[in-house]
Amino acid sequence: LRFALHNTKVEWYPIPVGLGIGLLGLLQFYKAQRAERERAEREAAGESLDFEKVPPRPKHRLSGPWQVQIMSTLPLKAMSRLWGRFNEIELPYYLRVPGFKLYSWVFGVNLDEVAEPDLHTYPNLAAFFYRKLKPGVRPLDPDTRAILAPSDGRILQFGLIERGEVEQVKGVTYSLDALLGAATPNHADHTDKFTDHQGEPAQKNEAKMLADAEFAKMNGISYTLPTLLAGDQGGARQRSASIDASTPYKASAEAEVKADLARGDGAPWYAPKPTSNNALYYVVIYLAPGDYHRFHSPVPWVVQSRRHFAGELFSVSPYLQRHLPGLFTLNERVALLGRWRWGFFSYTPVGATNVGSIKVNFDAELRTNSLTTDTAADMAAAAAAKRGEQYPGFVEATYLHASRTLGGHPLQRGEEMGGFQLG
Amino acid sequence: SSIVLVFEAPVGTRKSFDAGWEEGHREGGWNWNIEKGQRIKMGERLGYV
Repeated sequence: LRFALHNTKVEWYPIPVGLGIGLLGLLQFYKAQRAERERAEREAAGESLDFEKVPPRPKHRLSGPWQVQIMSTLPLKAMSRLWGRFNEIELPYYLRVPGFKLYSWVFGVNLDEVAEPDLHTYPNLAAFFYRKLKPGVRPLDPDTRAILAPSDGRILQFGLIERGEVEQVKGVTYSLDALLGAATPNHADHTDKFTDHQGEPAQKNEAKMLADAEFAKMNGISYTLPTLLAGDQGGARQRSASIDASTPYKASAEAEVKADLARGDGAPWYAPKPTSNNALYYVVIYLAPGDYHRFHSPVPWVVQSRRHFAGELFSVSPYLQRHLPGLFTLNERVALLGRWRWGFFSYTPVGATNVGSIKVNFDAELRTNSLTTDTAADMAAAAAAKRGEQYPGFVEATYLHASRTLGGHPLQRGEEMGGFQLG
Repeated sequence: SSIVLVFEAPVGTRKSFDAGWEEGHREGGWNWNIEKGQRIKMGERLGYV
């Protein structure tokens, strides 16, 4: 034995990463098949919907190369949450500076811009990733007619929206309805329901909002995006906000936004804008891992509602954008909808595998990349399926009571709105 | 992560190139100041009306 141990040559070979990914994909595939079979058996047996055992929302069947197919079978959201937990582990004091400097060197972080120059103060990578910048290092363009870049990043696409379609990459388009959602839950009874939610725990509130969305959907009361663009605020104003009770009232922001909106054409901001000479434009900005990951308001505007799409968390790297059509309509995202001086304005942060948590500063109850909200969405999808309806794909909440006169949450030009966090 | 902005803005009228404006400039309408693939920092202008 001693001879064998001392004289046998040992060679180590790495197991290919693809093999590991393939194995995980296979296991996930079998798991999904088994869950689907069990669900079909339950339905065949005529069992009622059991909310304790809610089947997961069916995954989209994706087209694309085998890499994309395998990726679609992976538990991306669970992996993202795990990644987030891992990055919240406190780093040893003496490893912080070399660790963050290495990260900065690899991903091109400019440490001279970081607000807190002592890197020891960041306990982990998650805190460093969500760093603030020094005041004044991102001056706002002085032209008040301009729309400002909401964050650091790279311009992926921009242009005019024609026939309601947004181009993701050349030749691949997706509809605006798929990105922002078409039907809006809207009903006069909504007011009381939302108002009653003040101060309740987020989880319970989210479930109630889901019930509300289901209620409105069931009653078929909604307005479409074109109606929204045309400025039909009648129904929308009946809905009520409860979700930003913790946000302090900002008189200065309200005054600035109100003044700016009034400059559009002299009419009150809520008056229907003449749409005959208006068009819809879009721009997509990609944030790389080393970029500053807080986002800001590009114009003075009023956020009237937010729609949380608890989708998947694919990477949004340029490679996947080229190979996965409709990527932005599959991923988890928060569509903030509102108005600016020229009409409709929407702002949609889209999550990714490594950066799954979207934080909105004025919405304390929003939870993204959360098991709770995923389960709530699964419940709503299951309930809709049981009624033979299609799940709208999002949970909506409104900010209409957030301001005394504007009917939404006002945001100033350049104001920090939130950010992306690891996991 | 990514951010998608979708907004309404006036189209305006195309100004003549001979008049000294850059090509594609629309008077009273939306004009882009960016290029595809361009690196941008928060606060820089994407375009203007």
